[in-house]
Amino acid sequence: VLPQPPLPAFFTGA
Amino acid sequence: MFEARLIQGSLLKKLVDAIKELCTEVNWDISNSGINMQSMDGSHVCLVAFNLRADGFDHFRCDRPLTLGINLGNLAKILKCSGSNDIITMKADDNGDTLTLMFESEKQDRITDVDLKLMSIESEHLGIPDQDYSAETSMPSSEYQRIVRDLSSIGDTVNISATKEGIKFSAMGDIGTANITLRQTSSADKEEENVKIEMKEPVLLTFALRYLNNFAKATPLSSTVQVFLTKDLPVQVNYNIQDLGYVKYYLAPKIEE
Repeated sequence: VLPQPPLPAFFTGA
Repeated sequence: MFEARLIQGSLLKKLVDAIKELCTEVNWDISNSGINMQSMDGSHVCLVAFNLRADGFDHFRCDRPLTLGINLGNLAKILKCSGSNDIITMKADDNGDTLTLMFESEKQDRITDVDLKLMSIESEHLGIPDQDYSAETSMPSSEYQRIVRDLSSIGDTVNISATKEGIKFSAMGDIGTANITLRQTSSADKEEENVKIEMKEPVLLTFALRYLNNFAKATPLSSTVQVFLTKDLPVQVNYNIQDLGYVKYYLAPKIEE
């Protein structure tokens, strides 16, 4: 099962 | 003072139904350009954003920017009291702690008004960069709904790959494997029934089907859906709401460690 990284790892804070 | 009147009130009901299971407590940002929301789901794996443009409303007034903290489950309960052809008006005072919703029947012979208690919600705002997508697909929203539903009976995750051949959805599970490939079409009677694929580079990504299925709750809002795939980045699933705005979902891909 592949791990599921959280979204903030991809998008920066505004 | 905020006031917004939506003739096609059912759109608001459909919108709330499309997002309430992913996000329970959210802030709606109101300005004179319209209503915006951005919220991550509880597990911080996906993000839901919508925009309702002021000019999509029959009447829209917002004297100063407001943030309304809303429990979407409670709002959905209230919207259940509206009829499918009702006109919906929302109102809030600048420093108030309620959102007033008014439902008028088509003939305007029955009027319901309900005050929803607002709450103070701390929320993070994510900056989403403009991305150069590897592949952009437009398809009937019913087709997307069917693909993610059908593959959910096979496995928990789906590999989505875009190549010259088309866009392929593959699931694997204990009972076996399944692949669904969509090819570009141009022969449908209506433009929105076609599958369109614009590919810059081949791409393969893996996603949790549970979330992709949840996004399909927006199907009643739009006849088409756009799926944007970018190497190593979250997928964007985009439903345009005709003459009013959009709802967009972003889901982080599963990655090899």
